[in-house]
Amino acid sequence: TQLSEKELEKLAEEFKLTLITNDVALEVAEKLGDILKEKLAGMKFKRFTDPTQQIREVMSNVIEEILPEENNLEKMFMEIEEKKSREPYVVLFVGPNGGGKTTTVVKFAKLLKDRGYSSIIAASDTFRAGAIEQLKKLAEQVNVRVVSQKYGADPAAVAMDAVMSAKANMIPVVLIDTAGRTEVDINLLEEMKKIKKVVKPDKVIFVGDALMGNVVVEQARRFNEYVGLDYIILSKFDADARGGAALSISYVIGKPLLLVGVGQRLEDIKPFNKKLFREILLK
Amino acid sequence: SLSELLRKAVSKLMSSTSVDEKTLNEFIRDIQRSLLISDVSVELVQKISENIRKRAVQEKIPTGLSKKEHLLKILYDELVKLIGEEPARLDLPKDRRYVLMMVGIQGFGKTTSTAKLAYYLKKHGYKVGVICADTYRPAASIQLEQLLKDTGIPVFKADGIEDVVEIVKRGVEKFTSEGIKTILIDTAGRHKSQETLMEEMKKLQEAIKPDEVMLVIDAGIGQQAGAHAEAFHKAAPIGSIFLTKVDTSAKGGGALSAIAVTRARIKFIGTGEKIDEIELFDPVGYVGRLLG
Ligand SMILES: Nc1nc2c(ncn2[C@@H]2O[C@H](COP(=O)(O)OP(=O)(O)OP(=O)(O)O)[C@@H](O)[C@H]2O)c(=O)[nH]1
Ligand SMILES: Nc1nc2c(ncn2[C@@H]2O[C@H](COP(=O)(O)OP(=O)(O)OP(=O)(O)O)[C@@H](O)[C@H]2O)c(=O)[nH]1
Ligand SMILES: [Mg+2]
Ligand SMILES: [Mg+2]
Repeated sequence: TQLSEKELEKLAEEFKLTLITNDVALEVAEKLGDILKEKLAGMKFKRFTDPTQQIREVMSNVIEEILPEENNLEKMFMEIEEKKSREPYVVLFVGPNGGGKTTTVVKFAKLLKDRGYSSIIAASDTFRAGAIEQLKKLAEQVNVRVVSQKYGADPAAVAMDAVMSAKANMIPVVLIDTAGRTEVDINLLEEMKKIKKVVKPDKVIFVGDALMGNVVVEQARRFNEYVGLDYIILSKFDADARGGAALSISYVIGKPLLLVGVGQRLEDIKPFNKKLFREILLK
Repeated sequence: SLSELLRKAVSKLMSSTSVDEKTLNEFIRDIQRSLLISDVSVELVQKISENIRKRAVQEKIPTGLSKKEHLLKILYDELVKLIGEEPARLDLPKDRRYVLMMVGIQGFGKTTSTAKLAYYLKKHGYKVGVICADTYRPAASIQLEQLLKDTGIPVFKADGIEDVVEIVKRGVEKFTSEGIKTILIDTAGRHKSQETLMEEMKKLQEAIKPDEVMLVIDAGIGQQAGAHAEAFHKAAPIGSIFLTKVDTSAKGGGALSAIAVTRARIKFIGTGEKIDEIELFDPVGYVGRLLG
C-alpha cells in the first residue's frame, strides 16, 4: 500500500516539529519536511505490517543527506603536513559575539600540538575589552606563543606580524583569532573581508554557538557571502544543545562541520560524529 | 502602540473579507510561522495557538469589535500576558543598599551588560560599584576594568581568593564602607549541565541574598531557552531578564520561554558592544520583531 496524502502530511508535520524542537531553523525544517513527503510518496509498504521502522529510516536518510561529511580534520592535517616545510599554514577564525572563537582557537592549537605541529596565534581581536589578555592567558596553558599589538591596532597587521614570525621561526601553523561581529554590521563584515584579502589564509573557519536558533541561518549566509567559509565549528555542545544549528548551517551553505566544542577546558573539543548527530536530531 | 503594531503585523487577516473557519486557521498558521521563526518554543506556540482557537470559538465578541478585531485582541492578550504591556521603568532604590547579581550561560553577554548597567545607573544618579565574581574566565576582571575605565565606577576583584562567596562578601563590605549603595555582581558563565557551577550559583545566592538576580539571555537562543531558564530559576530565583544582542537579526523569541518559567520581566536590552548600548525594555519593539 501507499501512504495517503493525509498520512504524508501528518508525517511531514511530525518530522518538522521534531526538527524544530531540536533547533533546526524553520525554513530548513520545512524544506526537509517536503523532501520527506517526496521520498515517502513514492514508496510502497507491505500490507498489514507496521511501516514505522521503514518511515524512521527514511527520516534518518533525509538528515543523513544534508549533514556534512566527516573526517575533514584528517584532510586538514594532511594539508598542513604537505605545506609545513615551505611556508606557514594560516587559519582565520571568525564568528558572532561570544560564540567561542578565542577558546576554540586555543583548543585547536592544543590539538595541533598533540599532533606534533607547533603554532603561533595572532591576537587580531584588537577591539573587545580584555581580549588580548584573555587569549594570552589561555595560550599560556598550552605553551603556545601569541603575537599581539595594542588595542586599536589593525587586525590584518597583527595577523601579518604573526605570519612573519612563523616564517622566521619555521613554525608550521598560524591561527588568527578575530573579534566577534554580527551578521548585520556591514563595517565589521567588510573588515573581516579585508583581513582575508590581506592575509590570504589557507582556511577560514566559522565558530558558532550550538545553542542558537534561527539566527544561525542568516549568520552562516552572511559570513559566507563576505568571506567564504571553509569549515564550521560549533561550541557549547555540552550545554544540552540538540545540534539543529549544524543541520541548518549545512543545508544553507553546505560547508563541513569540522569539530564541536564540548566544554570550557582546552581538551574539550571533538571531531564531528554524523551518527551521533542523526540520533540526537531524531529524538 | 502595541495594538496598532499587531494590526500591521496581521494585515493579511485585516484584508480578508470575513472570519470563517478557513481564515481562522490561516491566521493561526501565519502567527505560528512568525513565532517559530522568531525562536519561540514549540510548546509555547502550541499553547498560544490553542488559546487563540478556543477563545475565538467560545468567547462572545466584545461590543464594538468586529470578529477580526476580536482575533487581534486575543493575540494581543496572549502576548501581553507574558511580556506585559508597559515599558520597563528604572525602579531600583537609590537611597538604600541594592545588590544585583548577573547570571547566565557562557558568552551571552553578562560582563558587557554588567558594565552597561553600571554606567547607565551612574548616569541616573546612582552610586555604583561592580564586583567581579568570575573566578574561571581568564582576564575576567581585566575585561570589566577595561569596559569601565573611563566611567569612574570602581571594580572589586578577587586577588587570590578562590571562593566566590568570600569575594562578594568582601566586595559588599568594602563598597558599603565607601558609601556605594548599588552593587552589581558579574558571575561566571554556566549552564544547566554543569552541576558544580549551578551549585556555586545557588550557594552564592543563599549566602549573599541579592535583592535581584538578573538572567542574561542572548536574543539568538533557540528552543533550549526554557529548559535553561528553568534550571537557573530553580537554583537562584530569577527576578528580571537582560536580553542581549538585540542588534542582530535574532528576534528573541527564546526570552518568552524564559519569562514563562520564571515569571520575570525583561528589564533591559543590549543593542551593541559599547557601554552605552543599553535600553529599557519596550514591549512594542519586542513584539514588532517577534511577529516580523
Ligand atoms: N560550556 C562551554 N563553554 C564554552 C565552549 N566554548 C567556549 N565556551 C565559553 O564561552 C565563553 C565565550 O568564549 P570566547 O572564547 O570568549 O568566545 P568568543 O567568540 O571569542 O567571544 P568574543 O571574542 O567576545 O566574540 C567563555 O566563557 C568560554 O569558556 C564550549 O564548548 N562549552
Ligand atoms: N552585538 C552585540 N554584542 C554584544 C552585546 N552584549 C555583549 N556583546 C558581545 O558578546 C560577547 C560576549 O560578551 P561577554 O560580556 O564577554 O559575555 P559573558 O556572558 O560575560 O561571557 P562569559 O563570562 O564567558 O560567560 C562580547 O564580544 C561582547 O562584546 C550586545 O548587546 N550586542
Ligand atoms: Mg574572542
Ligand atoms: Mg563574563
